[in-house]
Amino acid sequence: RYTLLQKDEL
Amino acid sequence: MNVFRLAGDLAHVFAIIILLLKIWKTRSCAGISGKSQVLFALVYLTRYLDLFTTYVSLYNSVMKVIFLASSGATVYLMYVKFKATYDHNHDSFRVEFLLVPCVLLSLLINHDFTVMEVLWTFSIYLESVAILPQLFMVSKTGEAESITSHYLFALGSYRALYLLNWIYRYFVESHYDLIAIFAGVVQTILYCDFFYLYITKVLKGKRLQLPA
Repeated sequence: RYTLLQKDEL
Repeated sequence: MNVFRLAGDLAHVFAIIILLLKIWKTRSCAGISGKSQVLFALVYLTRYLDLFTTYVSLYNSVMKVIFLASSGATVYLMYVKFKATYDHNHDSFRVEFLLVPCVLLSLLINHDFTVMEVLWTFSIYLESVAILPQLFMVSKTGEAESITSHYLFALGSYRALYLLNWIYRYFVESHYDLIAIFAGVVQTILYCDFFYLYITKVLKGKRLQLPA
């Protein structure tokens, strides 16, 4: 599942 | 991190520095849309809340702080320090036409219905259209100073470079985020007309003047 943890972009 | 992503981030920082320097050196924010700048500040505020909850890297945190601080500084310079030079008569775009659809869309189409996710999604949608008051202002006055054009070019390039980054990541890392990609495509398309004018006029030393 896509979560905030994987948000490595700006 | 890949070369497109890094170039995109650098273009983004470069755009913000150009804008701050222009306002600071000329002691004026003439030709700049305060509404776009407030929308960008709102974009960073709603997206970078994870600064306090999620640590990605030092680079990531530092950049987030740079975007928050610089957008705050820009809004301060425009609405407080150099308020007298703010051209609000030409900054007449109705921001509720952007804010309301972005709020509704982020509530309807998101990865997860949580406060942080919805705010992140809202910031992605809002960023894609936040430049419209500025582009509207340029079209209303029919011209833009060269420095403002350089700012817009750097700011537009940033998301275009991110599109290349997403293509790269899709093939190399099998990573993709449809919300970010969709909004990034919209954001880049909005700049196309400006890119054309920038390349055909500003780079040839002419002023950016729209045909009457």
